[in-house]
Amino acid sequence: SVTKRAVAEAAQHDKVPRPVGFVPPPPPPCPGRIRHFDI
Amino acid sequence: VPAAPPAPLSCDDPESEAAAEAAVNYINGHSHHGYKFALNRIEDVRVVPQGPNNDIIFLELDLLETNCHILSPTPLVNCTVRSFTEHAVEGDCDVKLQKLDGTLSVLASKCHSHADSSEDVVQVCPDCPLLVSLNNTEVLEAVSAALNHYNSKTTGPYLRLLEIGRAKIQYHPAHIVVAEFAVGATNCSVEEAEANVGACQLLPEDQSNFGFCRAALVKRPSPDLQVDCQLYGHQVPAPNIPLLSHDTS
Repeated sequence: SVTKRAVAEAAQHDKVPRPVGFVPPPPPPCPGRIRHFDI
Repeated sequence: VPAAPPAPLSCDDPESEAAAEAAVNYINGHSHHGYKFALNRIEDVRVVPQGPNNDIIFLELDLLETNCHILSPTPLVNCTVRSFTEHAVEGDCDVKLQKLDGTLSVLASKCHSHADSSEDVVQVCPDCPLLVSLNNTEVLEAVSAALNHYNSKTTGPYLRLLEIGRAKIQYHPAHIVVAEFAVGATNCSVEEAEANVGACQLLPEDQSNFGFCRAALVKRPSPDLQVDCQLYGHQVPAPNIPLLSHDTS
């Protein structure tokens, strides 16, 4: 099914080694984290 | 060579969080009604430099209502945020602060609070009671009955209603009115109040003369009334006082 293929592709993609010196992109500056729950 | 402008502050930056903490303390410290609010999310932060070690900080905050009344001496850190199914109340605040030589001070704040939509609560919890207007007739009836009953059973000072904080009504499977309200101790005993309630004056505005009550009035299937009041000057909570109790469980 489409769902399974999408999951499989994502899992495969995750196994690709990241290049040396890879820095993950910074989190978006705002809004910040939710401490309790979103209304 | 002029210095490069500082990178914009992130909402989750410790500096933003410190400013938000100062803002929440200020908002709770300057409120006289309702409940203490806790920080849920920093929605936006903007810093406008004014000079060396002098910034103006604008914050947009999303707050959530806790179960601590604003008159309660309980520190905010020990207050529990109302859960979603309790029918949460949200506060949206715009705050202007100054950070001068590392010291934060609030210059202005503006907040609006609103309850979460009933539809949202019902979707998650179809049987949960929902918030109703504080001047709802059934709520006023429940608060009046609860306070009268508490006063009739207590040996302490006569308590007078200060404000109703929140109220909910559930219709199924039982018809229950739940209310929370703040009270103030007066200079009268209950007997003196029965003789002339108009002569009873609230004691000085000291935290120890305030209290908080929770009441549940069951209207159907069996009439029942539960009242639990705690005076902030007395750390041991008063016991539950049942009235018209058909079920003692």
